[in-house]
Amino acid sequence: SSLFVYPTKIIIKTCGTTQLLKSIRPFIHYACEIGLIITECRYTRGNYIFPKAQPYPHTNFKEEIIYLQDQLPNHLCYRKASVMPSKFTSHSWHVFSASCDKFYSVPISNDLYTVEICMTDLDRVLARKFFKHPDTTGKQMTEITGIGDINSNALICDFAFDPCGYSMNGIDGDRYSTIHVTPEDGFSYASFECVGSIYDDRDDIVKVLKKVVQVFRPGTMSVSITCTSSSEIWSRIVKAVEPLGMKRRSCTVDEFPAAGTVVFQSFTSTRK
Amino acid sequence: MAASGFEGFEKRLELHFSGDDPVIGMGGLRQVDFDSIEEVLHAVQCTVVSAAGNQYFDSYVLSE
Repeated sequence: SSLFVYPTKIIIKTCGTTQLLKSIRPFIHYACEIGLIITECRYTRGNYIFPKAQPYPHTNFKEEIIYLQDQLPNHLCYRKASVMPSKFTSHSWHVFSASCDKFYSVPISNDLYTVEICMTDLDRVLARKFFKHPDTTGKQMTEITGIGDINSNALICDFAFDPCGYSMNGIDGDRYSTIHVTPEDGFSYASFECVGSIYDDRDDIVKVLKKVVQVFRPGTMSVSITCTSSSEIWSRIVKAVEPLGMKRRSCTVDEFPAAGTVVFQSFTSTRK
Repeated sequence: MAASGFEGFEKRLELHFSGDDPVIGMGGLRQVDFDSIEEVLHAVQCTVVSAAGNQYFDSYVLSE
C-alpha cells in the first residue's frame, strides 16, 4: 500500500479492504486546520477477489458510494459513480468522482494523466522472485526483477514482505510511480501506477509499459487512463503491449466530474 | 481473504485541496505532522514501513 502527500493533493492506495475510506474525514479535518478546503475526490478500484471479506459498512460498490457521499462536504456537488465493464467479470473498473461548484473551483492542470494497471495470473517463474528468503531485501527484489529499470531516473523506496509480496514507490521529480505485488500462485496479482504528461515524448509511456509487462508477464491485464484533456494516450497503450503478446479484448470510455475522461482497456496474453 | 492477508486489487483514493498561496507555499498538506498522518493510517489499519520525499512530495510505503 502507498501514500503520497503533495501540497494540495493526497493519494492513498491500499490492498486489503476498503478501510481507506475512513481516511477521508480525518484528511479533510487536518487540511482544514492549515487552511485548505477539499475541492475534488476520486475513488477507483478493480474487482474484489474475496468480496465476502470486505468489512461493513462498505461491502460492495453501492455501499462504498453511499459511505463516500456521506463523508464528503456538500460543496462537492458534482458527483458520479460508474462501473466500467470489460470482457472479463474479474476485471471491471469502479470509479467515483466528485468536484466542487464554481465558487470553490481552481484551475486544473490538464496535461497530466494517470495510468493504473492491474495484472493477474502472473508468470509463475517471475512471480517466484517476489518470495522472500531470510536475507532478501526490497532493494534486491527491485534489482533482480527488473523493476529498477522501469524508470532508471526514479528514486525507489521498496519493501519486501514476509513471507512474500513487494511494494515500491518511485519518486522522479514531481511524479510518483508505485508497484504492489501479491505473488501467490492461484491469486497472483501485481499493480503498476504512474503519472505522465501529454507533452512527454510519445515513446515514454510505451517504454514504461513494455518494461512493466516484461517484469510480470500477466495472463490478464487491465489499463485505466484518466486524463482531463483529450488525448490519444490510450491508443499508445495498445501499441506498447500488443507486440509483447497481449491482445486487447475490450475498451470502455466514460466521463467524470473533474477527473475527466477515463479509458479502461483489458488485455489477455496470447501465450496460453 | 487470502492466506497472506492480501486482497490483491487495490482501492485508490485521491483528494485535492485548495487554499491561499502562502499556505500552499509553506508546504500545504506536507505541513501535517507525521503523528497526525500515523493517526489517520491507524484508522485505515496501515503503518508506514518506508518513507522518502523530495522538494515536491512525500512518499510512504505502507504495510498490508
